Amino acid sequence: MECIAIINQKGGVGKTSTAVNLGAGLAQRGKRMLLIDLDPQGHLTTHFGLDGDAAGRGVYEVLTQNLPIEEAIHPYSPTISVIPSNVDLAAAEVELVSVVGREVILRDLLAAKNWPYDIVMLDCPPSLGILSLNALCMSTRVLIPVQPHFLALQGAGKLFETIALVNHRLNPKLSVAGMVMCLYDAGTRLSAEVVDDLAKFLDSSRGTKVPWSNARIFKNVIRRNVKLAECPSYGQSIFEYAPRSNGATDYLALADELLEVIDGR
Amino acid sequence: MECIAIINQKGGVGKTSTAVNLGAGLAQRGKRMLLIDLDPQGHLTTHFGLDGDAAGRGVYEVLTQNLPIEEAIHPYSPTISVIPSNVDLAAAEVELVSVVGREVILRDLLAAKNWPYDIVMLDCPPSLGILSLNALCMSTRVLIPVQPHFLALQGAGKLFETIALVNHRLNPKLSVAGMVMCLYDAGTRLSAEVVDDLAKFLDSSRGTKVPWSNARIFKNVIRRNVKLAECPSYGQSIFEYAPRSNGATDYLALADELLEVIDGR
Ligand SMILES: Nc1ncnc2c1ncn2[C@@H]1O[C@H](COP(=O)(O)OP(=O)(O)OP(=O)(O)O)[C@@H](O)[C@H]1O
Ligand SMILES: Nc1ncnc2c1ncn2[C@@H]1O[C@H](COP(=O)(O)OP(=O)(O)OP(=O)(O)O)[C@@H](O)[C@H]1O
Ligand SMILES: [Mg+2]
Ligand SMILES: [Mg+2]
Repeated sequence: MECIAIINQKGGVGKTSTAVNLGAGLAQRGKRMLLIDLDPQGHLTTHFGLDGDAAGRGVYEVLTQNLPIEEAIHPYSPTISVIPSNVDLAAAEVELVSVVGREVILRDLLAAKNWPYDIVMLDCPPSLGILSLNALCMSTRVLIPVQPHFLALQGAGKLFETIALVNHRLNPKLSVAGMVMCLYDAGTRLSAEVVDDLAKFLDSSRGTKVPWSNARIFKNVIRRNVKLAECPSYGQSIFEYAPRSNGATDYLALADELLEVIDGR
Repeated sequence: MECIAIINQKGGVGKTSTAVNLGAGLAQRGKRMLLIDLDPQGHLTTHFGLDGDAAGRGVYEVLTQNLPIEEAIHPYSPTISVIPSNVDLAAAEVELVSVVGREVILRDLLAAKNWPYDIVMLDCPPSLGILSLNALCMSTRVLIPVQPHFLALQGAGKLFETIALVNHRLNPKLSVAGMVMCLYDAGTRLSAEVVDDLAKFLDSSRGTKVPWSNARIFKNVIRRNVKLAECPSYGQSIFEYAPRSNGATDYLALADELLEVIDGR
């Protein structure tokens, strides 16, 4: 079972849109998906219309109240299930501050069973706290959505420090699959220049022993497309809402590219 | 001295761009500005090119190491000074967890002296933790940058709950001046519909006793403009980088509108 963390501590760069639509794209390709909403703001949960059901049966209860993980799994469709977040999750950061092994709670719970999923995808909040650490500790691959703006490189540097620490101390299997360019403004010099900087940064680590030595910039970028901003209010992925939009095309192409990476092609 | 919190727990909606460029717009109109970077990610600090100087002399040291606040004030220009953030600020949330009066540390320090500023502007991180609470406890007015996307209304609701609590228990002077539409995509139905929903929401509280009963949607919206995304990498506000751009026009018009509100017109 592949476990993929969708992570970037910068806010509003497309993590949730990627978890939802890349997740749905992979489901379109026949993968059985489990999406876990690790953000107390619960946008992935809301995107799938699960706010109402999330109360009392979400990530917070699993992490702090010993709720069995299967009781927190809510089916969305035949190929997509969700572990939702609710507002109580905001308390987890402080509640877990002195719990031993607090970064590996989710990993241990998930490892304890066999699950009927091909890929688990973790939607992280815009921070590098205990929730993101749980994601990094249980993942085999990391996908970093990046808005090609100023500070994308600086943010990546900080994130890689955290990934290096987790890889070194807690999860030797952790590796960065790559960066996904989101909210890409085609035709602006800014987007192109930032992609260039990020590519150079990744190239400089090839052949070294860091967990991002094989990381790539995914060829398929996700262009800015208002349909992607609209589909959450209908509780749908882009494939249900606007299947012929650039948003759907881009995320499906990204799903195919990710599957090649996973299959080692 | 006016104290204005720029706050929204949703990431990437234009808080920092507003703190920088609305701040600079007010400075253009002759106001002496103090900008305080309350985000551990330090984007406002980086925007003004102060990363290097921030080490050891920023918000973190003021909050947790008894650094006198004047030693953390870094001049950027004759009309703009900055209290920077550095990466250590991420630890403040946990370090202050059991400190009595942790939400009013900044307020008490600022109240203890007379300052040569007309307006203090606080750039908040994308969360409602101790840093944002310090901002709300010391502010007279709240400005909420909003990206007119799905969940803008839900986010506002959650933010208003926190504002109501702070107003009730800690800061009776706190009031919401209004919402600033940022990253506004002119010509999309989505932007227009969300603005409509937010306006109805605010109208429904007119004449009640809540701290947002006089809140407005600022008429001057900030349109999406790549110049606003570019100017941080030059360490400049939009007025220095691209004074004839829509970004400069919009933020200057917003500054004038805010000054009317402050002067009670
Ligand atoms: N390619 C795109 N085109 C248009 N809008 C987009 C695109 N990607 C994301 N959005 C919209 O931009 C906003 C921010 O995206 P999103 O919520 O996915 O970012 P995030 O990184 O998950 O944010 P947070 O840090 O708050 O978790 C959302 O309203 C989303 O619908
Ligand atoms: N009107 C605009 N047009 C184009 N780009 C913009 C505009 N406003 C902000 N941006 C860019 O969008 C990105 C997010 O904006 P910004 O950092 O101001 O949001 P924020 O709310 O402060 O984010 P965070 O929650 O991480 O603090 C930045 O790269 C910024 O330069
Ligand atoms: Mg998100
Ligand atoms: Mg910011």
